Amino acid sequence: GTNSQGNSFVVPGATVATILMLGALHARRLYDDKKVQEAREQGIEIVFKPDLKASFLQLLPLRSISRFWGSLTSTELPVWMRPYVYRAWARAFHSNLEEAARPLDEYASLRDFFVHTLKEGSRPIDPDPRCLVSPVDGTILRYGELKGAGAMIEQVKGFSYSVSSLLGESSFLPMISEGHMQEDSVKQEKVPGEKIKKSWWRVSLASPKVWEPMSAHPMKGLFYCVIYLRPGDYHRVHSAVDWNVLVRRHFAGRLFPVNERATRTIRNLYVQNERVVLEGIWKEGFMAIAAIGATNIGSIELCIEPDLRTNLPGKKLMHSEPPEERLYEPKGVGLMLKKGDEVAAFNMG
Amino acid sequence: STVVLIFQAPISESPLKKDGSSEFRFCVGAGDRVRVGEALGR
Repeated sequence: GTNSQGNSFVVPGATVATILMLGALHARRLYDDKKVQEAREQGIEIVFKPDLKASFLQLLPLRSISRFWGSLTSTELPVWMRPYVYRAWARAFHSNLEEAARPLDEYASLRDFFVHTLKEGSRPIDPDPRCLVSPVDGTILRYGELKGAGAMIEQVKGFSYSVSSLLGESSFLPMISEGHMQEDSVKQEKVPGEKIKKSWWRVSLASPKVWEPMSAHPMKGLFYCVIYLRPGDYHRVHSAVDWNVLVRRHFAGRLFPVNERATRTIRNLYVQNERVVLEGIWKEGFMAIAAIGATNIGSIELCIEPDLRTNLPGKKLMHSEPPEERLYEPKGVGLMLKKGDEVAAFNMG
Repeated sequence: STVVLIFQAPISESPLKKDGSSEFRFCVGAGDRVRVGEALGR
């Protein structure tokens, strides 16, 4: 009697203790995040500071968790339940249901709804031929010009990562000297649809760090823009300009969360995470876009390469492992995309 | 998830000549909400 009586006491006790611990952790998290918010409002720069939770995340099987989440959200829902589930999701993550292209009860699962397209005309593309448009809905985290050798992008103050580790050993990424690019002798005229002049690649591929004296063409800089997509944002990726996609690189990586806290506490977050890089050329020269996954969004699907699968089980996560690369045909011309064309989609699992 | 865009664009030919005639300039700021198709820079 005492034994079963003991057990009947232990189980509820452990459960209550676990709930209290989780509650305390959550309260601490809310407190930390409030502090960060206040710091930002006072204009105090957020700095990189690894914490225990970041080290704990390193131990978790995040890719398996992501795939489990994907299979869970792929469960087909009864038709009558769908609008309730998707409205709850929209309320929790501030999605705009009015823009969804189809009636809610036509999305068979949450995963199906998550990657919904938008009603025609929901995202007008800026017609100015000189402008470069946002490829996604989201929040601008960082932007600017890459200067000086090494081309580093700041993850947060106190920690930066290199463009070449993000994009991979790019044979197309022009060399950077003193932060400026000099257009070589061959000017890239209206690239899309026109064969890329060999000499540009030869120069950029073989060019030494030191560049020819100022050429007749305008100097070129290398710019970057980092955009964060919240869970409730529209998760399809479009083309920022008219360009030719020459190569695709898929890095099987970790799937850390990429929220604000993760950027402050996980080293090399964007360089460690699973990602797909598209690289090519536009009328002003080099162009690349990196789509980076996260725990809840481990899949990156390409409209231009529907067979590509990411977040596959059994992939060995060795940093030394080179990315899986594909050159798009015809060689040197690649696939032509117009500004605003759909390129890719993030999805759960 | 996160998207990083990296691209070449014209800069002013000399630090003195900042007339911005052919120089690329962002028209967004950190923390701004953007949507597909809106200009990031010109």
